[in-house]
Amino acid sequence: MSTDFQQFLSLADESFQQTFREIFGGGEAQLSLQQEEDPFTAGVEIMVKMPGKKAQSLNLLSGGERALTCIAFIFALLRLRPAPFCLLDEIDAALDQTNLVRFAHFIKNMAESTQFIVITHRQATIEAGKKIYGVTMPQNGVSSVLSLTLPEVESIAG
Amino acid sequence: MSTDFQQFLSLADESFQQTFREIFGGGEAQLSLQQEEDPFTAGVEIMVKMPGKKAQSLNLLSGGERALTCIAFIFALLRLRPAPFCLLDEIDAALDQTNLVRFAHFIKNMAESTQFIVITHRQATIEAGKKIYGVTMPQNGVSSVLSLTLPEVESIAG
Amino acid sequence: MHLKRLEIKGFKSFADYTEIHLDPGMNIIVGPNGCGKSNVVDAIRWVLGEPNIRQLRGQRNEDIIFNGSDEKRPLGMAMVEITIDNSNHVLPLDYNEVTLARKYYRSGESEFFINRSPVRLKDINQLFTGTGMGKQGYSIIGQGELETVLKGQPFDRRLMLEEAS
Amino acid sequence: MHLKRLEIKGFKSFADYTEIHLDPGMNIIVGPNGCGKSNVVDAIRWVLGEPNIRQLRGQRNEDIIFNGSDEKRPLGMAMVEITIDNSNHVLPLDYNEVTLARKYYRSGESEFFINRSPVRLKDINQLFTGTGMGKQGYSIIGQGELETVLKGQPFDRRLMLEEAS
Ligand SMILES: Nc1ncnc2c1ncn2[C@@H]1O[C@H](COP(=O)(O)OP(=O)(O)OP(=O)(O)O)[C@@H](O)[C@H]1O
Ligand SMILES: Nc1ncnc2c1ncn2[C@@H]1O[C@H](COP(=O)(O)OP(=O)(O)OP(=O)(O)O)[C@@H](O)[C@H]1O
Ligand SMILES: [Mg+2]
Ligand SMILES: [Mg+2]
Repeated sequence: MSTDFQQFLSLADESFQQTFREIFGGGEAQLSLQQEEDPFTAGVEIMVKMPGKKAQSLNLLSGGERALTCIAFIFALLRLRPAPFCLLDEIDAALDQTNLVRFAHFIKNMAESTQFIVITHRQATIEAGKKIYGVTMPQNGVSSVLSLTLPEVESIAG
Repeated sequence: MSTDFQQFLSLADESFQQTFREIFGGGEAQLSLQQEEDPFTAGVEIMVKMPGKKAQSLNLLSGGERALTCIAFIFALLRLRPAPFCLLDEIDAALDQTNLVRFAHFIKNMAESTQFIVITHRQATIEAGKKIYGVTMPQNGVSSVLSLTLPEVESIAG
Repeated sequence: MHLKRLEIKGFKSFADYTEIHLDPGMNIIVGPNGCGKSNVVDAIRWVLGEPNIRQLRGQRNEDIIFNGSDEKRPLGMAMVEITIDNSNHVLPLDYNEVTLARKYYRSGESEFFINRSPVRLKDINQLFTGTGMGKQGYSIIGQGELETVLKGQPFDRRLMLEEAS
Repeated sequence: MHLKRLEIKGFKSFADYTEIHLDPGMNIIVGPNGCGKSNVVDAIRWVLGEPNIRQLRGQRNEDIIFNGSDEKRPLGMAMVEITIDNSNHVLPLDYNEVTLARKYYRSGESEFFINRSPVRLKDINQLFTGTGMGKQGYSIIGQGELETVLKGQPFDRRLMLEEAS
């Protein structure tokens, strides 16, 4: 008979499996409870399999693969237990063009039901935005913020 | 009367000050020995001042400012004590366009006297290269390497 | 519930008064290195009741007050105010709009306000209990923090999931 | 001294034989996520004598042998060979060209070679003593390792500088 946490974990696992497949366009992912006598102190294991590759321990994944796996995990939690808003600071830094476009597409959909505030340097992510703010320092050391349109971004994004 | 290490530290400090100013186009940087009774166990302090801003403790710097400061430190050591070759894996990830161009310019000069092998996704860094290799996986899970020219990079860089 | 407006004065690099109106959907912040983007995230964390200066990349509490530049002298106070749309009453208050404000003076004094009434820091923190925005949260991912999800011990992941459940 | 040629077979994602000729100046490696760029860095570290599998993102020694994909079966051995231009005799050998090779079998056996002569791992490591490529080195910065320069304790920075001096 499973604990409250084990029940929640099974929901989180389901959400993670689905979110992972959507974001990576395939592959498999799983959350599971460590095999330990006490189910109240056992930790949570993550297993992922990239499309076409074998299941690997997380440490053997590439920088971009790990980043997108973490993003899938966070988005899986947000879908299961929506937060009122989500702040993301340059989480797309390690993604290549293909993965970046997937990420931008995915987050644009999630923004239908959750408010996002996203700091980014990447064009695809910027284009998913409803509102764009440019932060600059026309005077050294003093920040200044202005609302931007997409064409204006070119000159300001670092 | 200073120890061997203190003498080397003063050379490293000089190289770091100069390299930092060149890379940032201004500002100041300094390495110094912590004030401790035993000069053999004292650690090394770093102080930096970005152009136009006040001297800050490192933790208050931005992601890009910290990245470029670390790059200045490593390049300062390389100029002082050249290594036969230098391997850099995506160290330009956090730099904005302006800092990236400075970095690319700087590393291109250093490559006159030191061999560099640089993994990057950034266009300015790619253009500083003499030889370009593209790594792909035409067959899932199996890497394949081919020599590329600059125009060919567009299709392959992630 | 969503964030509507952010007002910042004297907080870190925001020496001048700054007002940011947020869309209920997708907001993007861009700009060069070191211009203040992550400082906006710090400002939001701070006004929502972050007690630990180290979570805001500081070492001493006064690190969050504008400490001057080549052309401007240091300021004596940091202030951040956030206006939240509460029409679905996620926050346990009878208002459709909730404004939180936080001030910190170089003297070491702090002030906290909910809809202009002075409160204590714990009152602000208690406002968010059960809204999914706790300490182990997954709703604020700071710069360089993305991999902590995977990198930690399996037990830390459990804690994060328990927070969510 | 500079690296001239790298040959890889069976190491991590390099199931097929791969040969890379390096320029004495600036070499750039590009490609999508997960295609093997950082694995090239791991291969260079490995053939130059890295004893610790954790420095190569592995947990068990056999993690560096190609372990199969959906279309290819696992291999039984990993091999990396590096050819070094030694015309300035930075390496204490009488040759203008030095070739180092390292093999690892699933059985757990290892083989090491300098110019085709079998040697031990420590012989390869001792070759580089005093060339500025030691453990605290600043000549190999892996993915995500850039900030370790600043982030560590002041004493770690000292160790890195002592290594350089
Ligand atoms: N109390 C303070 N007073 C004045 N300036 C400060 C203060 N605290 C931090 N800063 C400055 O704010 C800048 C950091 O801003 P921030 O981290 O928001 O940059 P960023 O826009 O996120 O850049 P990046 O793209 O590099 O991450 C630094 O230059 C830092 O010196
Ligand atoms: N022993 C192994 N057998 C087969 N594949 C492996 C092995 N070890 C690692 N890999 C695979 O190699 C890939 C990682 O490659 P690498 O880290 O070089 O990517 P990368 O090109 O640097 O990508 P990124 O741009 O995301 O950093 C992973 O997909 C991983 O699963
Ligand atoms: Mg930032
Ligand atoms: Mg990599």
